[in-house]
Amino acid sequence: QDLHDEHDEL
Amino acid sequence: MNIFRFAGDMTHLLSIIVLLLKINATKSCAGVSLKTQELYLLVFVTRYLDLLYSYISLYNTFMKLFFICSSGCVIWYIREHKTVSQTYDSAQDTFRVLFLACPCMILALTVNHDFTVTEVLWTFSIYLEAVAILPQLVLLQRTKNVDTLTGNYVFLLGGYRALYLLNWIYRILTEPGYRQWIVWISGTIQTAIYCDFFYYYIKSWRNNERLSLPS
Repeated sequence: QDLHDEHDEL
Repeated sequence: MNIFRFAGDMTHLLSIIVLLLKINATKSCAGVSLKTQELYLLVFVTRYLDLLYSYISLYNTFMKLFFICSSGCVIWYIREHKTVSQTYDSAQDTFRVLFLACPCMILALTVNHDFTVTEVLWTFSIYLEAVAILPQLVLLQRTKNVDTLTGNYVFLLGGYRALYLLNWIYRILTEPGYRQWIVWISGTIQTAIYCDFFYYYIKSWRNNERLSLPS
């Protein structure tokens, strides 16, 4: 989940 | 998504539109660094591999595809277009990109969140984006009287990074537990690289002069 959140930016 | 992030993305989008407009309208890529564009394509392809297996939003998917396609389009213009390619000055655009890409790959293999192929490539793209503008800045420095649109392109690219800094500050203040050190440190370095350019850009704009960077 943490990792996924980090990749929400472009 | 907050207003700073959205404004940052729109500035990034606009910078690319300005660049494509300049190339298409003037049929010239004078002052544009092919090396920087190739680095950006590498950045986008390695970062957006998640297009193949993860979905965040239609917005994200559209922007990712736009960034990949537009940088591919700029490269095509410079390398392949009949008239535009003749205006490319490879003798000036001599930055050794391997000196940027190799250290970034070594760093990505060493400092990352997860030692998997996609995560290392994603981290590599974050490091590489931080320095990918350098060949363009060196080329501008060698070009006396930078044309307005090329100057605007670089200014908008730097503006997008500055807005991302504000986005992170906003997120730190509003999202408990939010942190992403790799992105923050690389992004801060990336923005700092533009400081010198910003100074001369604003100075030339205030004095109503053509931009030229001191060498």
